[in-house]
Amino acid sequence: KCRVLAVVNQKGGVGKTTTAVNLATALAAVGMRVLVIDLDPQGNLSTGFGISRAARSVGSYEILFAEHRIEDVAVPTVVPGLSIVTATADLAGAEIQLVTEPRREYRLAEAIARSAVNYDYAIIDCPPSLNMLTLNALTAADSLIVPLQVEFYALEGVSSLMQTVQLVRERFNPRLAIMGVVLTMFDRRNSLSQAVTEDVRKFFGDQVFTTVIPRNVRISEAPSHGKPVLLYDLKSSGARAYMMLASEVIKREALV
Amino acid sequence: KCRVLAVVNQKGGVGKTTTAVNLATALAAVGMRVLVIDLDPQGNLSTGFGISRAARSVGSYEILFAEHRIEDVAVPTVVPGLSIVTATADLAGAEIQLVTEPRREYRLAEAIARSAVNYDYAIIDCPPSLNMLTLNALTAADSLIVPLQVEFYALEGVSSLMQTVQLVRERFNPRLAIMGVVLTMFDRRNSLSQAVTEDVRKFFGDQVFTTVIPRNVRISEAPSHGKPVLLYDLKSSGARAYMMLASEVIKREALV
Ligand SMILES: Nc1ncnc2c1ncn2[C@@H]1O[C@H](COP(=O)(O)OP(=O)(O)OP(=O)(O)O)[C@@H](O)[C@H]1O
Ligand SMILES: Nc1ncnc2c1ncn2[C@@H]1O[C@H](COP(=O)(O)OP(=O)(O)OP(=O)(O)O)[C@@H](O)[C@H]1O
Ligand SMILES: [Mg+2]
Ligand SMILES: [Mg+2]
Repeated sequence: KCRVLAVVNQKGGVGKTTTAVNLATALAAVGMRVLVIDLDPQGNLSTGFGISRAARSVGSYEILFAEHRIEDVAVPTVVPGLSIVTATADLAGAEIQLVTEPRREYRLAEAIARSAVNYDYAIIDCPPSLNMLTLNALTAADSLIVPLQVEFYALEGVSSLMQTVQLVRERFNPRLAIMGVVLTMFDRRNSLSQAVTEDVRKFFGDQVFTTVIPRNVRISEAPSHGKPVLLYDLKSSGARAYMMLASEVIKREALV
Repeated sequence: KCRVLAVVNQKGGVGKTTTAVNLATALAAVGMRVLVIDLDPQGNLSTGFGISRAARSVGSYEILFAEHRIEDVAVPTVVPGLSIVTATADLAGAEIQLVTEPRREYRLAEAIARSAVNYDYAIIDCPPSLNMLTLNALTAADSLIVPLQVEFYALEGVSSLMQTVQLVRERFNPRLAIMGVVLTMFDRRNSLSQAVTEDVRKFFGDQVFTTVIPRNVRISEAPSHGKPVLLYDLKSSGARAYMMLASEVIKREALV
């Protein structure tokens, strides 16, 4: 059965796309069949796999509105065993269009159910907002991963994210579970990081992944080469951290 | 006349709120009467001035929907001469509500016109999205400031921001000008920063502020103390950079 993971946090710039790109790649590297879905009109996930804007013809917009099947729009990536549903420019209009559509929260869930995909994992990258697109991802997901930057503004938003998750569970998707919170861009030099990390572990307990993603310049260089950091520099601390995160995800999945 | 500045970039986490908080404070520090408006449901601007969620009763939601005047909802901050229209929890529903409202793009512009404010500057913090709230800010603004992180994903989004600005000029606000692009979180140690900065200056020319905001841990510590960095640590590199940015803004305004 295909496990659907949504990577969600309405706070901007916390490492959602970076986590979706590199976790998916690490899962594919250990033999899983993986699909990634770009649900952010910015289209950074598609860029992270080196797919230029010109090369994107049909994608997540068509599976939300034109009843395309996932296998009709998914394209291969530079990573063997990993396909992508890209974000095209049309997706920018999806938010307003969804507001008045019937079953507007279920469009993505129905698209995933409609298709005879044989993936082990489908990973959805979400925009920085608790909007209709993110709601679609949460309704379609089995569980969610929350990238969290150890910064004060980022912590502030967690409670409204949890309220939204609770709302989605009650009204649209009772099986939605929190797979875990992953601390990103962790910088040992920054005194705030240490103090905030202890707070987060107190608040979330064992929902916080043991793996912490360090701030690593190779991670931010990789997208300009159109590659995940695992392909760009496998020996980097960033690549190793995402490999560790992938093995933690697999272990947690086995427990569910 | 009150100059309305919108701080906009749909890319998340690039320093929009940090720029709004600290630029506004620096302008107030040199004697300008300043209003800040929190148009992001995350409410980080309100937090940056130490206004707790419990202390926020009426705010930007009421000026968009309940015809309140700005002077009815603006409250003072820890900074002398600086008032704020806060973001309350209701703002989270504003996006969907605006879609079907008459004159939906002009609500904020009309609120500013309706009020007898005599501020020198009104600075609007926007959410990380080119949505109805951001459209309201662009329609109400005389000019916009674009905080730009020197990172690959952040650069990618600039062209769609510019397209949106062009669209707003043609359809809603012909006077909308680009005040400038400010490079944020600049880290000399990061080889990417240097290379990307040259690209940005080539693309934008003299629309890029001379002032570059360095990555500075005191900036990210300040919100947890409910203060702008200028109050938290005036001698820090971050505080000094925002003072310099304020003097550049005043100079650019004089030229308009
Ligand atoms: N561990 C890391 N070390 C260094 N840079 C990182 C790291 N993780 C992410 N980055 C960089 O930080 C920026 C923000 O990350 P990213 O775009 O993945 O966040 P996001 O949450 O997807 O943003 P948005 O809210 O705009 O969708 C990017 O430029 C990315 O390359
Ligand atoms: N120059 C800087 N040096 C160090 N940290 C910074 C700097 N500027 C911003 N930050 C920190 O980086 C994070 C992102 O900044 P901020 O929240 O202002 O961005 P934003 O664009 O408003 O994000 P969003 O898209 O979520 O609204 C915050 O935790 C902030 O404290
Ligand atoms: Mg992203
Ligand atoms: Mg912000």
